[in-house]
Amino acid sequence: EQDKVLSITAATLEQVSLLQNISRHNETVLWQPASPSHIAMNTPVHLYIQSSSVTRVTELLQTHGFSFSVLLDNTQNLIQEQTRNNTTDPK
Amino acid sequence: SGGMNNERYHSLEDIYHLVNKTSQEHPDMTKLILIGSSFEKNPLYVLKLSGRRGPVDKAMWMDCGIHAREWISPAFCIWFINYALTFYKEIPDITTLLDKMDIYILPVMNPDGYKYTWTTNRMWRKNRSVKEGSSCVGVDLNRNFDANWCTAGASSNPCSDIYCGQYPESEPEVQAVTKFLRSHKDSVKLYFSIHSYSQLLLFPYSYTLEQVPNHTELFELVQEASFKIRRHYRNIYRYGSGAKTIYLAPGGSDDWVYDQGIIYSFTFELQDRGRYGFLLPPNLINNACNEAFAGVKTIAMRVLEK
Repeated sequence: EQDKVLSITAATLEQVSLLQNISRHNETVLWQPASPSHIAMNTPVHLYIQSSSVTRVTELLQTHGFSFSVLLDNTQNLIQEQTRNNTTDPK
Repeated sequence: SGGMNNERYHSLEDIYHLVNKTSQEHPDMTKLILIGSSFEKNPLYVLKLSGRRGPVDKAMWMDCGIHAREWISPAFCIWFINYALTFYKEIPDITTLLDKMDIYILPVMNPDGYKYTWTTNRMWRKNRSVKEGSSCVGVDLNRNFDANWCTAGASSNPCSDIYCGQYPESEPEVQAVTKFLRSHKDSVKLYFSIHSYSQLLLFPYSYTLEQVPNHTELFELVQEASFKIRRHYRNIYRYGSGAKTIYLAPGGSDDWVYDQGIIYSFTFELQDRGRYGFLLPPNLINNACNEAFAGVKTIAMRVLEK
C-alpha cells in the first residue's frame, strides 16, 4: 500500500463522530476541513492516510458504511516529483 | 537558467536566493525589507515592488505561505514577483498597478514550517515553535492574530492543527507582520493572504458569522474576480465571507487587518479542489498562478478606482 488521500462523506452524526476520531489518529492528516471539530454531515472530508494505516482505515470505513473515494492513490510519487532537485542554478 | 522556473516548487534556500538576486538585479523597482525573523531565526523578507516613478501614497500587501504545506502559495508570490518585473511597461494591467501603488510581498511567512515540509513532513501546517511544558510543536499562525482570538473555530490544545498559541501574537512571525502593517497602515489600502486549497475567494469575517459593514462591496469584488477566472481559465472559485463560506476561524490575518481599518482585505485559496490538494503537481503551478493573478488584478484595479 502507498500513502493515500481519501474523500469521505459522513451521512449520520454517528459517522461524523467516528470520522472525527479517525482523523485525530496520528497516522492520518486532515486536509480538509482544518480541524476534526469542523467535520459535518454530507460535507466531503479529505484525509491523508499513511501507508501502514490504509488497510485498517478503509476496512473501518467500509464496516461503518461510509461513502468514500480515493482522491490520490500514491502521494509519494507526487512528493518526489515536487522535491526533485532539478535546479541548474550554481549558487 | 534555473532561476525563476515556474514549473517547479522552490526550497526555502532557493526562495531566499531568488529574492536577494531579484533585489540586486532590479534596484530601480525593488527594495528588500527585513521585517523580522521566525521562531527558528529564519529571516522574514518582504520585497517591495514599485514602478519607475516618484513616490505614491498607496500600497498593497500580499503574504504567502502562512501554512507550511500549502506550497502553491509561496510559488504564487514568486511567480507574481517575476511577472511584475518581466512585464512592467509591457502589459497594461501590471504596469497600472505598479505605477499607482507599491506592492509589498512576503513570499514565505512561515519559513520554519515550510522548511520542515521539505525535509521531514510534507503535510505539516503550523510553524515550529516550542514551549516549555508541551511536547507538541507549532502554532497555527492563522489563528494567532488578535481577532477574536482563540474562540470557537480555534483550539487551545498545543497538539491541534488549529492551535491558537499561548496568547495573541505570541508567534514572532505574526508579530513581524502586525508590526509592519501597523506602521504602514496609512498607505496599505489592500491586503491579500494566499493559501490553498479548494479554490475560494474569501473576505472578513471568519471569526463571526456577522457581516462587515462593506460586505456587499467586498462580495461584489470577489464575485467579479470569480467571474473573470471562470471566463478566462474555465475554473470555478467559490466566494463569500470566510465564516459563512467555510467555517468559523478566529485569529486570522485578514480579519485582524480588516479591524485595523484596511477594509479591502482578502484571503484566496488557490488550486485545487481535492484531486491533488497540497500536492499540486509542478506542471499545474503556472495555470494556478495565472488564475490567481486574474483574481488579484481584478480586485486591485477596482480598489484603485475607489
